[in-house]
Amino acid sequence: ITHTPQFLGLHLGEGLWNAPTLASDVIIGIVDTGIWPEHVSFKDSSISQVPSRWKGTCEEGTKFSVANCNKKLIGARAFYKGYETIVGRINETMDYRSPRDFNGHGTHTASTAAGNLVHNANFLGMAKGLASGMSYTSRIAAYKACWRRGCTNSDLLAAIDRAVADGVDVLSLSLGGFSKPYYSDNIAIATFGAVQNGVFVSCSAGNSGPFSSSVSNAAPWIMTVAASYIDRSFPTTVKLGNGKTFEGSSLYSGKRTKQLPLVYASTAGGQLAQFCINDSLVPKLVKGKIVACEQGINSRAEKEEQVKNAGGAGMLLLNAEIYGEELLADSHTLPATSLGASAGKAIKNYVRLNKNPTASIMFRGTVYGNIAPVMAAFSSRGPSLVGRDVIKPDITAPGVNILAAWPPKTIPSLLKNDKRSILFNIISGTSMSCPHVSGLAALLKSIHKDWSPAAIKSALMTTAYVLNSKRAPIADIASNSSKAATPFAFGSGHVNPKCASDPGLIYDITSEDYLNYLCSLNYNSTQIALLSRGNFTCPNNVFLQPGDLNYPSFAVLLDQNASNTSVTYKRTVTNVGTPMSTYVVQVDEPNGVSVTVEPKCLKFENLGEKLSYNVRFNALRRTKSSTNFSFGCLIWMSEFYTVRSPIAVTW
Amino acid sequence: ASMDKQTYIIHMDKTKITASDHTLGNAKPWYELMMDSMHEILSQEEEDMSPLELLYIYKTSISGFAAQLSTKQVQSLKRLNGFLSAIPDEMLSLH
Repeated sequence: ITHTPQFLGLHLGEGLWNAPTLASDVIIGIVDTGIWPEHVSFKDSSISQVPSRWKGTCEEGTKFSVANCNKKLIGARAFYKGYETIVGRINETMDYRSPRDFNGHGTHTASTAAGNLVHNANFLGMAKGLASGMSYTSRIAAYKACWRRGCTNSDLLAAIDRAVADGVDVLSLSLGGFSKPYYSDNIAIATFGAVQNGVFVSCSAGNSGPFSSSVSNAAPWIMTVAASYIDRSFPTTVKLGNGKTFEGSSLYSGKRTKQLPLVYASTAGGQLAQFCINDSLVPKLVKGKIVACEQGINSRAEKEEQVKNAGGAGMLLLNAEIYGEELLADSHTLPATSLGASAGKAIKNYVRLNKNPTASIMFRGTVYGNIAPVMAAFSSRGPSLVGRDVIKPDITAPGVNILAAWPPKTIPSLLKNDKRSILFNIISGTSMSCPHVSGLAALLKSIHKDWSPAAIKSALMTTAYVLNSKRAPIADIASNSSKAATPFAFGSGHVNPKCASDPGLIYDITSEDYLNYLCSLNYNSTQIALLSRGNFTCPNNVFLQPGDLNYPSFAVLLDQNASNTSVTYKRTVTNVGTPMSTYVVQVDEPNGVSVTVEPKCLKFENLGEKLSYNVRFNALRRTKSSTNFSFGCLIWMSEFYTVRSPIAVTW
Repeated sequence: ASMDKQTYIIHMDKTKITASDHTLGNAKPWYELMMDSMHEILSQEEEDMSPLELLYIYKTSISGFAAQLSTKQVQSLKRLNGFLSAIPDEMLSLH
């Protein structure tokens, strides 16, 4: 990846990217579509011998042999038995029946987490710079469990099970399904076993935003990652015949268009021509013109295909209202740009009111310095449907227009006639943000070898920031950046690796704590055994409530109708900062709630010392116009550290 | 029979997997005992003698296996010591 390391404060030879940190052996397992092993991002120069503890291997298969692995890519396996029972035998003209990546997604995510340094990486001249994974000296083990039509649970579980047995330290899963109770969610079950084995698990939150409660991979032992825009963009300028201009986004690498006739809906074709679906565009209406296509029904690539086939000279991709000003950059093969919902509305009106509408598109290349981060509209949102007592997603990392490694034989656009071969591609999704966090977790693991997965998670969460580059609250692009994003969009905030490496305090959680949490959800013994694998019984005479899970954030459920209701949660923090330190609490109370913390001051005398506090959330009188949610935060502050936990109250 | 089958992920409580009479005394790992018991139970089924189509045995982060099974076979497997649940396989998507 280019630029995001710098955006996150990582610089060669400094801080987390200094020699001692990078010398440590951390192995990241990527469960995805495989890997392109010859890619320059996976060269093993300057990397030491493979650690003796590693039990993995490189499995032979189609166009993949043991020789494809090296000291960087130390393991590669493929899992397809489940897939083939559902879909049929893998068509080897469409995929490799081996760990080799046909799709590109796995190569992209692997290099984002731990790709080696590559100078002058770029996509058709754009986003040019030094590319590197977040933890560029970490080892990679690729577990291919995703194929042309998706990933079956049976293959994913085999991949996770094998990765843990092989000895990975971090697992990265940029995939998911519908959320369901943990005891029937195979990914939740398998990742719990991974965490029990000391493996940090990072999963993408999903791309079903901005709809509420769309978050997936929401088990509390998983780090659930949302996606943001960084300060880099690929802007375009669309100029209409009436002189109005709009900013869009595109990875088209050619020249600007002339001012050309603009067609849309009935002026471009028949029924549903506004969506540019198959056979909806009429060539004689479209040829040589710019076609406006609305988001929806078919994919962006299919719309481009239709415009090209009908002889269009350009395309404007107009956002649906729900996605606001989201501007994803696509690698178009004809002059095309995406545009936000407000531009879309203006353009549709312009076409309707003018007999001879025209437009031009200018491509402005790579631009840096935008206000950032901003939450992506597509990033899935909380509250979690299956665990309202935990804020999900947990954290945010860059996930929009991310450049990373790409197989040279995989076309970048999903278009049938695209013949381009590239080494780096720019794509978007929580799939892209997840491996950022996986790589950062590997960096923390290399410094703090004895930290549990929960401790690493806590460090990343309590040091995350919630203000953008202009010191204003991080905005949500789904609201046209007019509203601040909430913890149900960004979790604890935007990841801040430098601070995470030295968080001061951590909220640690043991496997037993997680199981007690499941007991507090009133899971029966079978459901508990599914996760514990059979060696745990819920305690009988202990009061357990879900809110007591020692989580680094607070999700509070209060009864709307009962006045003066309150809940009290207990937390325990471990001192990992300076031995003698005093922390004082500071609370930003959510609307309609008073928050009382006891004690208000924590005095530590030793490293590793644990101290507990109680926090009481008391519902105040609410007005009818109040929303169902209110947000605040609780911060422990010392001379050197700020340990922040968001509070989300659901009424 | 094969047409009626689908892939299930069978979760097991490995602490409850015990050797059957004729395998007693063998120092087998739990997953081998599990397979022995499973074959034994399925072979007792008179109506469905189709061979078991085992995809994976999960040993580390979960305990259990994935197999193509008929609904009748799934019912039979509920008699296995340590049986917890049978979840039909499903497809997830890249994000």
